[in-house]
Amino acid sequence: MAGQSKISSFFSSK
Amino acid sequence: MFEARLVQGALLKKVMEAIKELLNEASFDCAHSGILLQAMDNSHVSLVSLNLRREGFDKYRCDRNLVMGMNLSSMSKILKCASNDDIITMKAQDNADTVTFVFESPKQEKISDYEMKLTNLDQDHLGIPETEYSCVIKLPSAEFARICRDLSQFGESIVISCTKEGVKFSAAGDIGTANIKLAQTATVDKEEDAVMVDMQEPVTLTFACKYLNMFTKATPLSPQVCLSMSPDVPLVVEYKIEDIGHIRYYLAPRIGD
Repeated sequence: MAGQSKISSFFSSK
Repeated sequence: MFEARLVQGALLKKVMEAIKELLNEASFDCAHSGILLQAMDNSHVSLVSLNLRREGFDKYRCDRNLVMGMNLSSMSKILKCASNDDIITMKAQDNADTVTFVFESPKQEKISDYEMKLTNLDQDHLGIPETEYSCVIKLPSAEFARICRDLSQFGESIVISCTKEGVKFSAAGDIGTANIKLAQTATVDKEEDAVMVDMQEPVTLTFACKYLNMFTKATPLSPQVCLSMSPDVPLVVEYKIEDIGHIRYYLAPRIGD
């Protein structure tokens, strides 16, 4: 989907 | 040894309905304090965080921390075998590769058990920072589900705009545009019917309908839903699960629409 950001780009991996 | 007995077994059935469309599989992290589940959907656009505290269970025992990877389609099939008024117990031995679900009818005249194989899941856990949100909106969960369903007819996205006047949900597409405005309620007979807006600064964000509609599968868990938004960060959609815990969905915004 165009323009859809990923959730992983907002939260860092533990 | 892990054992968790939930008198209101229907709650676990509802939790399953609330996550099974979004997730194929997930790890249930069982610890002394309760059960946690965190998982991203296949496209990594949203994240589900489920918290069931030990105090919410009739009986709870967890001698050692246990990670149980479950195929949610299989778990859903098993939970469908439980009646709504059944008491549900989940149990597993330490280091076991199976989990057992026991369903007891309220008068104990029927007791069933189902053993399910566990799977090894290598899932990333994300650290979610504590955030003060610019806008926190509480509204009836059925109203939110209705809005998401209605606006999905117009386009792939819903714009949520929160100001001090209230909250506006908008969609636009080939057939036209739609706007639904909810004002903060002044007085209500029942708290669960209220619309409450706590706004520090106005926020407008765009989200994919597809995910919002999947989140609303949690509607039977709670009469109210809480939406938290800040500029350029994921939306949080939270449903309380009685006095046992909560389910939170985090949804990355759409950008450049």
